[in-house]
Amino acid sequence: MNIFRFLGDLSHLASIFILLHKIQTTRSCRGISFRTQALYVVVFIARYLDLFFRYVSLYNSAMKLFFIASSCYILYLMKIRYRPTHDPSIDTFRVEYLLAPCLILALIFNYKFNFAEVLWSFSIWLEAVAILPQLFMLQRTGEAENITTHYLAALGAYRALYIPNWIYRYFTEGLVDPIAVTAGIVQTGLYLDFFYVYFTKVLQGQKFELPA
Amino acid sequence: DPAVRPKDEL
Repeated sequence: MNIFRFLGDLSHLASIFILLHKIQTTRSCRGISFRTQALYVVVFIARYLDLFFRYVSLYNSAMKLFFIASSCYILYLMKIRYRPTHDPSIDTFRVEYLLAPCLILALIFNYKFNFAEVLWSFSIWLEAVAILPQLFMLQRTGEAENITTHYLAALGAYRALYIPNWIYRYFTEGLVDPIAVTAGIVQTGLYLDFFYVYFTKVLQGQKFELPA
Repeated sequence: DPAVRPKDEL
């Protein structure tokens, strides 16, 4: 485990705690896309099914269980506990347009044509684009609470930090994972516009507002 | 065996 990966994982953990904190303290899931959160449940379950047949480390298993459990808990908070605060009329991105291409990509690009590996590849592609309903919603409302932008920044930083990790692993272990690398670059790329506004506005003490 | 991915990443 190198420092980039570790920081990436910490950033991912932090993003979930920030999101939970936002929902609990404001007692609202306003500004959060249910569709994106539901896609993360699909991503984690599809990818971490290997919990049942592969043991890597305590760290690895604990993180996988945490990501599955926390993503399900967030859905519960959004759909049941704070349901009235969720406005489905602005959360309208068609997730079929993400699921179908990801399934096709997974069937074409995988390391072995079996159920678990195709599902793994599917989860990698789906994770890359799962943020789109959220970004689409942000685009529609044109603004966001600061705490929501911190959540998105931590979530975006997580996969961005995996990129130097992959470079490091290539040089130190000779490992290359073209599927994860390609999807990871796409995933990070989707955040570029957001990061620009986050760094130039939110971190300068201004409100997150997109130009009209 | 063709390329295998590192199984330790999240």
